[in-house]
Amino acid sequence: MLEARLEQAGVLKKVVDAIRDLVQDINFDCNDSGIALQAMDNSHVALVSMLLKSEGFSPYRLDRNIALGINLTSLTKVLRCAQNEDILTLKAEDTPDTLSLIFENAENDRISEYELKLMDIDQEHLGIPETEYAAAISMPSAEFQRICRDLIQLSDSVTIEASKEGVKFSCSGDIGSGSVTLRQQNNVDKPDLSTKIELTEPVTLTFSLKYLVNFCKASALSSVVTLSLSNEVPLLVEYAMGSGFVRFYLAPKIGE
Amino acid sequence: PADQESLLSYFGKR
Repeated sequence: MLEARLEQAGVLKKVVDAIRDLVQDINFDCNDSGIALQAMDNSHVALVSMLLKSEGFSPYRLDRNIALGINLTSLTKVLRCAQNEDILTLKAEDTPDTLSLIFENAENDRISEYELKLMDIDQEHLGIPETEYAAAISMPSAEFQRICRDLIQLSDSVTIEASKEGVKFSCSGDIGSGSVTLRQQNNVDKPDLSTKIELTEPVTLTFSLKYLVNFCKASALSSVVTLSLSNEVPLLVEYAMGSGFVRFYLAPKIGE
Repeated sequence: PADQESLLSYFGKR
């Protein structure tokens, strides 16, 4: 059986909010590392990979690996019944038909218990190769969100150009064109507001803004986002949490 | 316009 207790229900709520517009039916793969998921969107353009590490739960008990087939719209409905500050316990049997979600308030005088019906989801898992990226840009997640939301007003796609001078996001559409350039800067007082660029070679790639705007729903999970790019490979957008991560992969657009 | 690539051309099925 699985028993996993999370100090803050808000963490799972934010994770689900971040991915539920991209993927609908998913498996939570529970193993010794923690609770993981990997799923592609219907068009096979974007992939989400998430891990809530077992260390992030206290306790984390698992007798054997199990996959919990979940409809995220249904899970969202149940998670709405939890306060962000509630303690959340997930429980499931070894061959589960349902997932139990128990919410307790911090004062320990309210306990809510919900059962979510599980589904059989036949999910294809992709092998994501270890990649040495040519450029890794870490920046405030709110800044990345603002840039994507601004540029999508002008165009469907954005060209990201990373060089040692900085990172330039540019787009061009029917009404005109626009760009935002961020220079590398180190904010000593507030490291989360720094923009850092690690570069082995300059990179220029074009991506669909619709997906990037969607990924930015994970901004609530982390104040910092890391964009990893190499020419002609999918972009990696990572939101790191205290004990886990949400990663998005997006295939580039090619040709003009 | 640029063509949207599929992830399947980069990541193999496991």
